[in-house]
This record gives sequence, structure tokens and C-alpha cells, in this order.
Amino acid sequence: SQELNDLREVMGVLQHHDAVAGTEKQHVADDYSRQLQRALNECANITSTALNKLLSVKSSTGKSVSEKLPLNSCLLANVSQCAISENSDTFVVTIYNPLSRAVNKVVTLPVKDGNYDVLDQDGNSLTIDVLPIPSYVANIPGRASSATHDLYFVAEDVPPLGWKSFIVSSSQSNKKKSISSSKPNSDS
Amino acid sequence: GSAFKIDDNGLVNSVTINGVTIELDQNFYYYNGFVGDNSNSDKRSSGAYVFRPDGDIKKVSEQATVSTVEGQLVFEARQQFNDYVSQTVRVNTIESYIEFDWIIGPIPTNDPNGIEIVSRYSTKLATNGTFYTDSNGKEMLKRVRDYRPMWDLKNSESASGNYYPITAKIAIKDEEQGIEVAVLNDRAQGGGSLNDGEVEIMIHRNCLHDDAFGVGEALNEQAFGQGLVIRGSHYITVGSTSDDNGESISAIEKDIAQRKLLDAWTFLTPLETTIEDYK
Repeated sequence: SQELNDLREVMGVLQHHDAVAGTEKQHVADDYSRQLQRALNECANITSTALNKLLSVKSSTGKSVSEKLPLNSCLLANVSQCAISENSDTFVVTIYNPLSRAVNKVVTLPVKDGNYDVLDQDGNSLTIDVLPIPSYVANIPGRASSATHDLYFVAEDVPPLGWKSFIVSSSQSNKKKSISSSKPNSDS
Repeated sequence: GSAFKIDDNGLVNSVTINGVTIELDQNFYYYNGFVGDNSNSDKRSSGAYVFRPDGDIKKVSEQATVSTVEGQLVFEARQQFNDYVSQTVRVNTIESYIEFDWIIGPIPTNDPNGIEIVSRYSTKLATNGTFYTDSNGKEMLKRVRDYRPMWDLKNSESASGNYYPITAKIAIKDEEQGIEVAVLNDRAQGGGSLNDGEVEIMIHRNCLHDDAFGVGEALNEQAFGQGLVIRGSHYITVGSTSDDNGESISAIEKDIAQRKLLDAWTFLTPLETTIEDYK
């Protein structure tokens, strides 16, 4: 609760009219950013723990998940920067839907140029786009990324207050997998 | 189901959303901020607290350099208006809106007045001076240009006197045609409808003089040693105001607003084992 309280407190501070309207001094704006970033980082542990509970409950194989799965956010994805998606050959994307109804979502992730495959939970390959990042995004000051493209796919029917996972792999990792992997189990 | 057309000058000039096609021009404009006198009382500067334009609105550029990128899910038109204004206009296969994804900055500081940039959406809808903005993201309130419901208004500031907070949405309607155009924003902004059929929203500004309302400094935010570069989106939707042909535009707007304000969370996990082990 300490971690959650930190974010609550910062959100309380940010209710101040200067924060809402943008009439704070510059160094105060910088401090708001600092506090908010720190509180979000601390809360990452809570969201990860909570979502791991859901993942555990939802495990369809019946096996208990003893290991906590790291669930990372990419807070700079708005400038097409994300260390995991641009540096990992294979990674899992988990979409959590906070609404009380199912939604479809276009997922956008910064990646390096290449061929990608996105599989849903049933092992189906999804339609994807890999589009080059425009120069005016790539050149945003402060952006430090090796991503040259954005990967798009549609997460369909993410259940209310629930999640769906997708596996993204680059062509290099696909080649490796083709030697050893088999089709996913029908119940997975 | 959404689509847009781009004119020879590289600007959007019509949109089709939810089965309705209308002429819609979009461009970026700017106001020069007013510079006050020494006491900053009678003649007060445009600043953090007040928007006080000096002179008429001007176009950032008459045209944009445009390129298009087409995928199976996403279609993008990438527009560059000048050194500090760029935009991606984006549609995808599942959404009932068109996204205007703008990147603005660093705004030049060589003019003492400062520059206040707006995105303007112009249609031919007959709106009779009326538009709607939300209050705290909840209730849509009717606004009438140069009018206040509680007193006789003598508006001495034609632009800022008709600006209102836009927390999540601004809309205009043509009652006769039964068509509504709504712009949903991803952050609270200011804006209005200064001419019939138009919506304008301020998206970025620098004001190089303090307005003497309390902040005590000019509004000239810096990052990485230069003026701030901002990125954000407007989601435009158009539709029928009646329920006769299925879902009403109000329901569509509410759906978009919910999915934007309570967007799905994305988590990433690097996979160091095989997919089978992970499962």
C-alpha cells in the first residue's frame, strides 16, 4: 500500500489548479514530472503483481504458475521508443482491458526493421503491419531508440476487466524456433 | 470504414466516417501573442493564464509535403507543414474515427510576440453559432458564439472570448442535415468554434512575456536545451444525430471516449525460454 499511496499522493498534488491549468513555474512543472515518474515506477510492482494473479487464475493448462512473470510498461512508446520491443527477438505482449466490456485495440510497438510474426493464445498468426517511423518522430529531441518501424496488430475481443496475451517474434527467432518448436497445444 | 481525401496541396479536404461523407478541411494556424506594456495592467500580455492574440489568425502553411504509407491494417498520410509542425493522419480497419496525430515544436522564439498554434477543422455544416464542449469530461454544454446565458455580453476579445475548456470533446451539429462532427482530444485543451462549421483547438504555445497574473515567468517550456516538442492526437468522428440507421453519433462518441480515457494497458515481457515453456 505504500507504493500505491505514493501515486495517490502525487495525484493529489496534481489536483492543484496550477498543475491542472499549466500555470505553474517551469521548475515546478519539472518537479511534477519527477514525482509522477517515480510514483508510476513504484506502482509498476503493484500492476505486475495484480496482473500475475489474473494470469495465474486464467492459466488454462491447470499448472500453477510459480514464477512471477515480469510485466513491463513502455512509457515512451508515444515517441516510438521501447527497449524491450526493439531489442528482443521474442516477447510477450499482454493487453489488460480496464473497461467492463470487451474491446478491440490496435496495438502499436516500436521495432527494428525486419519480418515479424504475432501469434495469439491459440497459436494463430495475426495480420500485422510494420510501417517505417516518420522522420519527424524519429528526430524528436530526447528520443533514444534503435527502432525504425512501428509494428501494428489488432488485439480482438480483450475481455472486460481481463487480458489477452500475444507472442511477437522476429524472423531471426522464427528460424530458430522452426527447428525445435511444435504447434501449440490445442488447449493452450 | 473510415477514410479521408487529400487535396493537391497536401491537406485533408474530406472525410468519410460511419457512412457519412463531408467536406472537412484541416490545417494548422497560429496567433501571435499580445505583448503588454510595462505595468502589464491596461495592456496585458498573452501568457500562462490568459490567451490574448495580437492580430488575426494566420496559416502555418498553405500546403503540406505529404507522403502516404499503406498497410493491411493501417493507412497513414504524413504531412510536414514547416520545420516545427508535422502530422500523421491515420485510419485503421477497426475504428470509427480518423486520428490526427500532431507533433509540434520547438516553436521559434525569434519573434517577441510568441506563437500560439491551433488545429482547425472546417466544414460546411450550418451550425448557427452553436457548438458543444464538455465540462469535466462529463456533461456536454451548449455554447453560443458571443453569447452568455446569464448576461448581455459585449465581447471585446473575439477569439479568446469564445474559447472554452475542452476536457475530452468538442462538437458541432447541423440540425437540418442531422450531422454531427466531434473532435475528441487526448488531453485538456482550449478551443471553440469561431466561425460556423468550424472547430479550432489550441495545441501548443509559447508566450515570451509574463502575463502578470501570478506565475512570474514567460511561458516558454524547454526540454533537451530547446523549446518543448509535443505530440498528441485528435480523434475526429462524424455521424448521424438520429438513431434511425443504427448506432447514433452520441453512442459512437461515448464508445471512443471510454476507450481513450480508459485505454487498455500494454505490458511487455521478454521471452527467454521457448514459447511452449512460456505457455
